[in-house]
Amino acid sequence: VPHTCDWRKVAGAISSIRNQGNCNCCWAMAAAGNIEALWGINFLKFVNVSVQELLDCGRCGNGCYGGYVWEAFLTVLNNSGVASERDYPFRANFRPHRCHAKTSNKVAWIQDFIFLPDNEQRIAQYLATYGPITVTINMKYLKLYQKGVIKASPTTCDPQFVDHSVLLVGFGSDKSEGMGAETVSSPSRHPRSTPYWILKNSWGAQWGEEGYFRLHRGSNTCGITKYPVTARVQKPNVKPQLSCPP
Amino acid sequence: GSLTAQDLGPQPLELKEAFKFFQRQFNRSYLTPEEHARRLDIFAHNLAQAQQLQEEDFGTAEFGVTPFSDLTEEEFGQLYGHRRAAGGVPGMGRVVGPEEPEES
Repeated sequence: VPHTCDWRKVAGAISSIRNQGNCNCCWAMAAAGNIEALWGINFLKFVNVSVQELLDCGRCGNGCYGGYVWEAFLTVLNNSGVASERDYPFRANFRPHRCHAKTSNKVAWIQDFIFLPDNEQRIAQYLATYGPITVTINMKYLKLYQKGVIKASPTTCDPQFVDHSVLLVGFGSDKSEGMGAETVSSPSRHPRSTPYWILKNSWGAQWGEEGYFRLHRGSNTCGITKYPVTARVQKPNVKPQLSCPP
Repeated sequence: GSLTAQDLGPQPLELKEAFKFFQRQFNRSYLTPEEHARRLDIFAHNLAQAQQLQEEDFGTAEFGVTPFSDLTEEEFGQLYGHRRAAGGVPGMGRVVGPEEPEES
């Protein structure tokens, strides 16, 4: 596993930050971001896929009240692909019977989707090798988050109660002055390293670190290992053309 | 200094200034003085909440004013949460690990 990985450094691979507005469709935006990134790094095709199609054509209906990332993948599989954002634009609302997947031109499709083990080392390895992964976390700390690495305890951020889906796009370590837990045995002050995940949110670019945020890596902070799931756009074991830049 | 719910009392000047700045920054306006006062109260509460998160956090995160600082927890959860997953995943369970990519 490399020390750092940041898929945002591959031009075009990570689409711009979306804003779900009044529609609880983080699950569809995370899935769309996952598919876009995988098409970019596997086929060097940089597309923006339609979140609205995932909302309108999902089996569960009314995705503006919430949904599951894997439902979005099932919708893409059922429709043998997904239209572009341009052809099927986002409207931040849901109307029954509005799905027009059959008439829209597909710009991306997936082979299947997989869940990953709830192990942060394995997740990091997969992320660096195959590309971004969607995760579902407890969003308690996000509403008033501005910047930096969030490190919460299971009592303040219950890892079993997850309610927000986002896209994992990289990881690294934050060097900052101060006494770290690892250095307690040598009280002298020297740089403390805080390993973190980089996550893409769907609350607009004015929130957080230009739409992104960072969670501590290695402590299952806010339940990040509970539902790591990603689409696959290639046959198993076929590696993408690009690898994750440090 | 830090603003906490206890020492807010009648709205201090700096709180009102901070709220004005928030409104400019995130383009917020309110239809009635009552709504404005209510949002100011919520803003103060969220500042105190941010202070608490700051104290709870073990990392390097900073909490404070964000685009959602004039929303209550309920409003925020309704607008931006992901409600259904809170109930867990019916019957989905774990399927594969990276070393068995052939299974799906």
